[in-house]
Amino acid sequence: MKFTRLALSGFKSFADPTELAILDGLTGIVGPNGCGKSNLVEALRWVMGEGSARQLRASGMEEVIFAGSRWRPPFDAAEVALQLEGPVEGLAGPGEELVIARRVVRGEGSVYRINGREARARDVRTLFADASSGARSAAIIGQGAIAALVDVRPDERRRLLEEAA
Amino acid sequence: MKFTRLALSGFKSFADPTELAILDGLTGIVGPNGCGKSNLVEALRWVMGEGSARQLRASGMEEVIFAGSRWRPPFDAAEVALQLEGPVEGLAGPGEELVIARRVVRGEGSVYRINGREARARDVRTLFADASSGARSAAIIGQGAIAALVDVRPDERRRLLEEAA
Amino acid sequence: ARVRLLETFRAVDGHFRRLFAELFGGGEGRLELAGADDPRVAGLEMVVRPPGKRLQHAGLLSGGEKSLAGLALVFAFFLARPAPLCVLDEVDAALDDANVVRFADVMARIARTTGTRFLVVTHHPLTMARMDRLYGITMAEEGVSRLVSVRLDEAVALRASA
Amino acid sequence: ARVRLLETFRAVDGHFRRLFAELFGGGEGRLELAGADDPRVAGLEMVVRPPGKRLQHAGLLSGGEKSLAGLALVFAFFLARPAPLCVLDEVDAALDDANVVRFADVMARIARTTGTRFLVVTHHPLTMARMDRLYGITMAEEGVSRLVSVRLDEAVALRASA
Ligand SMILES: Nc1ncnc2c1ncn2[C@@H]1O[C@H](COP(=O)(O)OP(=O)(O)OP(=O)(O)O)[C@@H](O)[C@H]1O
Ligand SMILES: Nc1ncnc2c1ncn2[C@@H]1O[C@H](COP(=O)(O)OP(=O)(O)OP(=O)(O)O)[C@@H](O)[C@H]1O
Ligand SMILES: [Mg+2]
Ligand SMILES: [Mg+2]
Repeated sequence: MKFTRLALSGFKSFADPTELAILDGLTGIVGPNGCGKSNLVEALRWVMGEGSARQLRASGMEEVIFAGSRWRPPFDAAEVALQLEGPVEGLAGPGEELVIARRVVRGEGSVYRINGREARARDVRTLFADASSGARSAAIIGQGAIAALVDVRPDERRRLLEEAA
Repeated sequence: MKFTRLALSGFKSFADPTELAILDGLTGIVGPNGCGKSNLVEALRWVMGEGSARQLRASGMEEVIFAGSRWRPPFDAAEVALQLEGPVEGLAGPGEELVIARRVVRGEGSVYRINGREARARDVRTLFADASSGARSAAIIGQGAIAALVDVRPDERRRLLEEAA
Repeated sequence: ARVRLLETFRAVDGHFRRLFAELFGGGEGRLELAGADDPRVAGLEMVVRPPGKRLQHAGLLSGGEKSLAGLALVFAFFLARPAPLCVLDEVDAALDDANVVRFADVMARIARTTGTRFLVVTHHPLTMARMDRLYGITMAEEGVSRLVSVRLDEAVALRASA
Repeated sequence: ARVRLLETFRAVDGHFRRLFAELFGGGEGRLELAGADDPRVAGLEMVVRPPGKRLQHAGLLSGGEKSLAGLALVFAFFLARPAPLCVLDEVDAALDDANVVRFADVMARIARTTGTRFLVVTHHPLTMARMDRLYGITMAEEGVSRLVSVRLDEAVALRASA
């Protein structure tokens, strides 16, 4: 599995369609306080199936929809699409493209799509947590989370081991 | 009340007797990771009557005693003394000196002294939390605590207001 | 006691509004007592809107924005009810350069206004540059801390030693 | 499953020991399964000793030291069980300059070794300098984020804009 592109539209402060090419090696993301760096990280977490609004600093999932600015009104929907390159078990062969998308509309829930076809949240989460093959897909360390690894209880830390094993 | 000097001996990584003069205006404390900056802040919190080892990153109060290094054996005791300048209600007139000290010995508890005379932990805490006069003595914001003020529950934040009122 | 709490609340809120605008270079922040009529059991809410943005619940703020809002609250308490000592341990860790400068300016002004003595632990050269004096802590002997007076250039170099 | 968990544990522990020594420039760290015989219910303990210091419980470590120890664990998992993507949001915020350099060196080597792609959010010029490319996020239009490719000098300047 390879991650190749992240596209956002209406997700938190990313009102306009935005594309991030995910290339080999180390890609830095920089900018002043409050410009949207952690929002970008959360968009990735969200499209990969994050179910907890709290993990996205929100008190409800609709808070990820662009809430407007001084100059613009709020949006009604947010969408994030993640482009992968296979192999992905059961979905894409080597080098084949795969697109995971998630869209949330005010007053309605989230809708997931895999290559344009509607899917369940569970299908997307399984894709990324392919326990059977022992493969992990991604590690996302949120802001402030790294030192906490030392302070968490030993049984919580063991759970990380289980996810990797 | 004025804070004028902090003296440590055997407290955490401060094995040898150390004195910090507390002067007017802004005093910066700098140094590489793990050199002892937060330990110094905790020494102040400790001598002012901190009762929770957890607030000092310790699992037991004896962990604040110098545990030795590669080159030195552990100590048996830790002591911190804080020099104040009055007025301090009931204890010192304007400009008069007042010394608060706390000492912990392995296998025994903490002993507090006010101007050399043994005192109870409660006396020291009351000195610094003089609710009757409405005066606050000190605010200590620990590492990582500032952003948390935004995330804590509203009733916890109100308690800060009560301490100040 | 209830009257006193309300008085203190209004004083703190007044300072918080001014400090928020100053630290954020705009926008608006205020405090509210909510959830009960009696201030002794009500919650102390923070209502914040950074410049150019819309009002949302404070949890959505960025790491740096939360640090600034927290500082506005701490400093508001100091202006409403001055205290002789304020100790800040790396409160500027999440701040970008523009915000660090505003933070240091506000802190310097409070020190002059209220006579509060500040102990400021920092890794930030811009914060160090605003200090009246600097103490460096080293472990020249492994595992043993020593305190020494240092100049600004020495302090900046200290960050890089190991 | 129990055998697999033990295998993974040994692989992660092996990498953790090496990475700890590298990130701390010495000292020793290791992992332990403790509190139960069955690894599926045992706790994963971190035993750490920075260079020159004595072994104490990991909670006593400094903010920067905890960040480094956490990074040693995260990277140990990556070396034991490689994954195609690693996203780090300001993990270097508490690190001094010497430790930032070691962190960036280790991360660069892991990227080359495992082929993992890294997305690294940072305010630290030394980390930025190690990146293969930089994207800047700005809010030229208030409240609206935009993504642009930037050079290193532009990135460093971005930290100071507001
Ligand atoms: N639904 C939304 N609509 C519009 N703006 C939003 C929304 N949710 C969050 N924001 C804004 O996004 C900003 C936070 O962005 P983010 O956390 O990505 O900043 P950051 O670049 O990580 O900053 P820092 O360097 O301080 O961590 C906040 O100011 C918040 O008001
Ligand atoms: N009782 C003790 N005896 C000896 N050393 C101790 C003791 N307690 C803690 N230490 C050591 O003190 C160090 C932590 O110091 P401290 O937290 O003050 O660092 P710091 O200067 O604040 O660093 P940072 O910039 O990373 O926050 C740890 O390495 C720890 O091993
Ligand atoms: Mg952030
Ligand atoms: Mg510290």
